Amino acid sequence: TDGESTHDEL
Amino acid sequence: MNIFRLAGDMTHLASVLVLLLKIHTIKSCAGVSLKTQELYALVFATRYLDIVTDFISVYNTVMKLIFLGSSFSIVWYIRHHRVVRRSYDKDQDTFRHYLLMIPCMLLALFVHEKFTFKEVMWTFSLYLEAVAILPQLVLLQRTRNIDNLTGQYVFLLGAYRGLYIFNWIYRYFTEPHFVHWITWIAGVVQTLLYADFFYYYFESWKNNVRLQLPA
Repeated sequence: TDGESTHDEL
Repeated sequence: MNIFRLAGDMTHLASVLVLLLKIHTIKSCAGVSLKTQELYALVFATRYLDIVTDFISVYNTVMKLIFLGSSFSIVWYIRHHRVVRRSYDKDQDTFRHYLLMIPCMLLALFVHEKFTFKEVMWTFSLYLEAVAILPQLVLLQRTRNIDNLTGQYVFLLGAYRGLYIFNWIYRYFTEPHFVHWITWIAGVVQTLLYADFFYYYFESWKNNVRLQLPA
């Protein structure tokens, strides 16, 4: 979660 | 996962269940905006493109499937179900989709974190979700008597957005480098759109009268 595109939220 | 995030997701889930309950058991979609439901289906379809490329957790994948499945089935029910579609307030639900979709797409093309297809689609879904409730709010304002389930559906959706803001505040202080301006601004805008509704919702609850929004 550092601006990279791993979006762990819905 | 923190308690605000979990509570937010559960409230979101509850809102969908309330709506499905109304449509499936009462066989009525009176007061429900098809425009808003179609926009939500588009929001989830464009946001969850990563469902096939990135694995985050079983929880994450299952929830994504639930939101995709429920939003498309709600749209199907309102458009095609033999009984349900007759209760749809077509003449009142006149908000034009493209007035929301086109500006959101343009904004996503110019304001995003990274210029890749998936990232622009994700950003578009954030902008679109922020305003997708507008056709529903307009319809509520036109509906004289808002039934309990429809009122609760909108209330739960608003509560879900509010809880996500607390989740971001919590994550900002507990996770290093957790900064997502686009998500946060879109989320705050979305929550603010509910402010007026919340006010009348609590007033009607306090005074124990039927919810009615002033025209």
